[in-house]
Amino acid sequence: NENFVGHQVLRISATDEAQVQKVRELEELEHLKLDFWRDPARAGLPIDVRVPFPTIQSVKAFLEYHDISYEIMIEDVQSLLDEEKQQMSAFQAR
Amino acid sequence: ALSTDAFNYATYHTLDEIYEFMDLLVTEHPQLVSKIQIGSTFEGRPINVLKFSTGGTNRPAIWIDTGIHSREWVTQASGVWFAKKITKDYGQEPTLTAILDNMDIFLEIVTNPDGFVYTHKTNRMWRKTRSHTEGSLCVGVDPNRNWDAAFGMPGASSNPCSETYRGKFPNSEVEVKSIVDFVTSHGNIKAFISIHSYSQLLLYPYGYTSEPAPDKEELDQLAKSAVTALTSLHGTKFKYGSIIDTIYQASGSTIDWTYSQGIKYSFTFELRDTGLRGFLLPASQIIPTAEETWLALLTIMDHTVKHPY
Repeated sequence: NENFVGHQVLRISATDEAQVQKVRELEELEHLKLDFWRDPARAGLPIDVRVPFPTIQSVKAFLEYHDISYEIMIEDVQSLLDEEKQQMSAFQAR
Repeated sequence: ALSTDAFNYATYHTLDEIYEFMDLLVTEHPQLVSKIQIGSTFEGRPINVLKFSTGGTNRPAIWIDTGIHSREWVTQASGVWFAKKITKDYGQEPTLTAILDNMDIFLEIVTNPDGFVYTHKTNRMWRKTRSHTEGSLCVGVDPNRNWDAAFGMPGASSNPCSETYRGKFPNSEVEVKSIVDFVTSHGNIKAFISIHSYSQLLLYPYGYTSEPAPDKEELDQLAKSAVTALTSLHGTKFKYGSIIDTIYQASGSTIDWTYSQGIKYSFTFELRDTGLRGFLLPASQIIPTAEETWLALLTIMDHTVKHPY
């Protein structure tokens, strides 16, 4: 099973087209292994992205450097998956 | 579960469990429900569709699919709930009864079975199909960019490693081609509703161009009514509009193709939530999500029956 320990989901708020473009640049960087849950479309629309633990600091630094605001929507993806799995197992056992 | 009454609708299920549920439902309601296999997936699994019909030959029909993106688990779970709801309400609830007395309903609960199994066994975050692309180590195609509608235009990727990879050619994915073949050979589908999550949106064509669809006014009015019905149950707010205006440009998408085939009432839902949990929606929200979505579906289906074309 793939592990998502420490993966975070960030909500990025790009205020203008230039910031949207900057986020698109991130999307092109395959080595960051970003998973866009909501793609960068246009200014004003939220962009949600799952960021793996090893790249989280560089992604946040990139956003801060470019003055792009973000918030953490999911602190640790794996803990939610564990919860989900536990609940399914509990129902199956019942 | 020994019967679909005992089935747990408030938890997420595996493909095997959902397929067993479908068989059980057919056994319990042989006069109303049948199972059709419209194809086999890349990895060889059956692609099953439930047909709800009260008789007639090649009646006008409504198509509903859930789970074309495998990680959007609340959609497959809602599909299961819809199936049960149809069997419970036929003959009891006047709107659904009138719909089924005039039209058939086709429901494909797990539209991307290989991807769905992969989300359970290996990677909960998997979205695409599981097909292989020659010359690439990356697996899968986005089945919502693989349709023959502005295929290859902006709004999809040509990179096999991208989550929105469109595939080598239109209908390259058997999961897509099977629906295309079914819809074209049926020839009498009047509404086509494809269900995704998340974002709380009800969308209509187009995704590839900002040109308004010829039926935009009617679709917009209908979307407004459907969203009003949805919101009336739990207060969940939905936005509505064309794909390109509401979210982003997307080419090769499902409902752009169905609309191009003359299926006027072509809609895409994006169910709960707006990003707090995203694809990891707690199972406690399955039933409320399905219940409210059902009201919107009923509005669209009712309109379809009452406005023949």
